[in-house]
Amino acid sequence: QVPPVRGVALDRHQARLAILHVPDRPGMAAQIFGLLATENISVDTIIQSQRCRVINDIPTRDIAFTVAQEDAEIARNALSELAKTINCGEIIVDNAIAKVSIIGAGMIGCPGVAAQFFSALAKENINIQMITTSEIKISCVVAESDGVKALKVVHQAFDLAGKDKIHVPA
Amino acid sequence: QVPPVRGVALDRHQARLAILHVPDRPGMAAQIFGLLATENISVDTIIQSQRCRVINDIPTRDIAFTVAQEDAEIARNALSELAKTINCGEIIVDNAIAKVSIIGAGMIGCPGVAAQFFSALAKENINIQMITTSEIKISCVVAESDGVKALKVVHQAFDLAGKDKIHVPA
Ligand SMILES: C[C@@H](O)[C@H](N)C(=O)O
Ligand SMILES: C[C@@H](O)[C@H](N)C(=O)O
Repeated sequence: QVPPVRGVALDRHQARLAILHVPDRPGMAAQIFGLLATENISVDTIIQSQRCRVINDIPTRDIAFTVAQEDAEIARNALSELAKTINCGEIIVDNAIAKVSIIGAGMIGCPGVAAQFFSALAKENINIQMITTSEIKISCVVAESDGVKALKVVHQAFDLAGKDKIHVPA
Repeated sequence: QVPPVRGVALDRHQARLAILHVPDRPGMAAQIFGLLATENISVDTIIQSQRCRVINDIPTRDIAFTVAQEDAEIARNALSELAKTINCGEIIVDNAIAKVSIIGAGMIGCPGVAAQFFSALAKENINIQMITTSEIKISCVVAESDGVKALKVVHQAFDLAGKDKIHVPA
């Protein structure tokens, strides 16, 4: 009987970049992440949602991704040249984020687990900025100042006292 | 020497729901996914990006998630009542999507893998609608009509001929 959640992780050393208004046609994501790879910038999480906005008759989407905080400015500078070529909007950097994740092999097909995670954060008035999921991991990006509290309350919510508190060292 | 990508998966039986303009304050995600859990609706992927839009002075975010196609209308109906209470915008259902994913234990810290995935799709003129990542999986949502082609070209791009073609049966 595998508990759906076996651990909680916190990473307070990421920064988020958002590239706004990327023209929504094939090849854009490839160019952006191809460039970051050429610059040897390691990307942790990529989030692109479905929301397509038409700007000057051109359908666009925002693409967000996270990197280690020390790479944020390098990433922004690397992209600023490409930004002119692909004609996207501004690139926004937010250093004050924390990524808190629940991890477990038993999560898939357990409808309540995500809700339980979000509720634990909500009860402490922690606002969820970004959500990304896979079968073994659900991650929420919150404000960096909420990071440690988030780790604690999610830990309690899944009854993980004393075990598997995977805290990425400050 | 573990190859970063060991398999490609295609799922053409998902539908995407997008809840637009969810008031961006604690508790919203918890209520939405709590309700879906109560209705026993299994959610595959949740994507919420950073883009916050102020509407009538209220900061809002869009939340997108995918479910099995047969659950899409049940999910929409379940949420339509809650939508009035939490005062979000419309709920959009898109049944014509496919989720194509690359899977591998060796992907983390391999900056070029995501770019290679996106380039393979771009070369076939396949537009990427959504992106979500974890250490062992990168998923792109594309149009359902692009699904099989996407599986094929990504397979080729990672040189996986003959192995590990995890195709979710039609
Ligand atoms: C926005 C970006 O993802 C674009 N749709 C692409 O396929 O590259
Ligand atoms: C938009 C929604 O995710 C909200 N920020 C919450 O915390 O529930």
